[in-house]
Amino acid sequence: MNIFRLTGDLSHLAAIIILLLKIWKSRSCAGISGKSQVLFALVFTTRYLDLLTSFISLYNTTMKVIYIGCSYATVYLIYMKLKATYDGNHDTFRVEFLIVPVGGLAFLVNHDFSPLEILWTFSIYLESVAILPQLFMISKTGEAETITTHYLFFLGLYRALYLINWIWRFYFEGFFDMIAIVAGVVQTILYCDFFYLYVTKVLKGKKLSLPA
Amino acid sequence: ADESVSHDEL
Repeated sequence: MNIFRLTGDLSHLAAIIILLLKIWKSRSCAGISGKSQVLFALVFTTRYLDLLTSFISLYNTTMKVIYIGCSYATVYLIYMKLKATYDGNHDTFRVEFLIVPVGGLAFLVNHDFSPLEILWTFSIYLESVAILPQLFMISKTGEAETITTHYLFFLGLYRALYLINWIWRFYFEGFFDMIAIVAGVVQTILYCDFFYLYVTKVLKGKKLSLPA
Repeated sequence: ADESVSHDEL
C-alpha cells in the first residue's frame, strides 16, 4: 500500500458517496446515466467474486463490500425508488456495443483462462469504458449539474492516482499488471476532455455547459 | 490454473 493507491481508493470512495448522497438528498437522479451505474455495479460484481475465495486484508474486504453495496444502492435508487426522475430519454448509449467487445477481449487477452480470472479481466476492461454512457449523456444534453461534475472529477482522479501507484509499484516492488495498466491508461484518457472543462469552468464557479 | 495470479488492488 502506498499513498497514491490509498488516496486513489479514497477518491474512488468519495466519488461513489458523492453520487449516492446527491441522488438521495435531492430525491432525484436527473442528469445521471443509469446505464453507467449498472455497468459499474457489473464491474464490481464480476471483479470482487474473489471475496468468496480469498482473503487479502480487512481493508481490502471492507472497501470491496462498500463499493458493491453503494453501487447497487445507486442502481436501486435510479431504476426503482426514484424511477420517475430518471432521464431515460437522454440515456441512450448502446451498452451492448461495450459489453460484447469487452467480453470477447476478456476471453482473448487474460492472465489465465479460468472463469474467475476471465470475469476479473472483463471487469477491468469494462471499467475503463463504463463512464461512456454518462459522458455521452452530458454531451447530448450539453450540460451537467456541478455536483455531477464533482463526481466525475473524483472518479477520474482515482484513475490518475492509480497510474502513479503503478509507476511506484513498478519501481519499488517490481510489480506490474499489463492488463490493468493498459485499461487504466485508456480509462484515464477518457477523462482528459472532462478534466479540461472541469478546471476551466467548474473550478471558476461556472456551470459545466457545452457549446451548442 | 495459474495459482500465482492474485489481485490485491481494488
